[in-house]
Amino acid sequence: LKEKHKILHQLLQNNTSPGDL
Amino acid sequence: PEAADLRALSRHLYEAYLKNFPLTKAKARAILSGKAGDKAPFVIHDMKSLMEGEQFINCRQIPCQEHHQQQLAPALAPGLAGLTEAHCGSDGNISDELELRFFNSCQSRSVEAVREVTEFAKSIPGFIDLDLNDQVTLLKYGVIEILIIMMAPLMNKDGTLISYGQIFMTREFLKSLRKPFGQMMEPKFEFSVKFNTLELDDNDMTLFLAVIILSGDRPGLLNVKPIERLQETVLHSLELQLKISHPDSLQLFAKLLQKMTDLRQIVTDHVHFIQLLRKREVDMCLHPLLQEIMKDLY
Repeated sequence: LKEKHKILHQLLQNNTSPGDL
Repeated sequence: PEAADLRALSRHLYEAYLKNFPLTKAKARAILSGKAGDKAPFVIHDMKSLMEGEQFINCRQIPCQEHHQQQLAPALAPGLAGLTEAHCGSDGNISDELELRFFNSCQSRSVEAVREVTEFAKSIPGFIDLDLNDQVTLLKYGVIEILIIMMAPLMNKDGTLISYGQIFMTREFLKSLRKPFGQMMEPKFEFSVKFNTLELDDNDMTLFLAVIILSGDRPGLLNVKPIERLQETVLHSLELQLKISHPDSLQLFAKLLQKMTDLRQIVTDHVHFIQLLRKREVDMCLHPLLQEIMKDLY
């Protein structure tokens, strides 16, 4: 599941800024 | 003591709500009723005013950027931020291009909103201790429902606030867009007008959002029990909150929970619209994050 949802996973793990998306 | 714990949970979540979603229901309703004290929102009601809306946003772009830099996330709504980045070409139908650009700006705002919802979810006590795969599943299935719920305070029967409450776009204009753009928002208006009759305040909304995120019946969850335990606590907190904030509103708790069924149908229809768009609009690219969320959703 994590493989198929890399960005969601990344958002959960980090404080991703909107620019990174 | 138990009630005190539930109130503490409510306060904690409300703080996270304010931190992540600064355009509160209270502020949105003040703007819609002309009591915000600020300038009235710019009204988009046709293609001409949509183009003027781009200029309007251009003029106000600097405060918006500052807003982001302060990490004060704006309210959940389709926005116009991306509109200023594209320009109508000399070829082709300008209205078609404007509509597509508007859709793309809504996508950008949705991506930002997903980030905000994720941060809010992480603030729910116990959420980050759940299995990481289950956290992904809860967000995948919950986030569009949350976005639709959070649109309700921005809407009335005539239109919706967008672009952080700076613009009001009329329902008739949205309906007039070409298919399927013109069909996409109508179910959300119908839902929102009914939902708004419940007259929830921001505190109530906070707990309802947390309840939706902690749905133990999402497909593919690995470990349902801890999710259900967390949801049960938030449900108790919501029930108590509603008794305090709406003492005369009988069955409000039950009515609110019933809305969760309506929401799932709206999300299913929304995903269908997006699939239709991807087939019809050759120039349309769906953002990778939104692709992730919508792939194999329903």
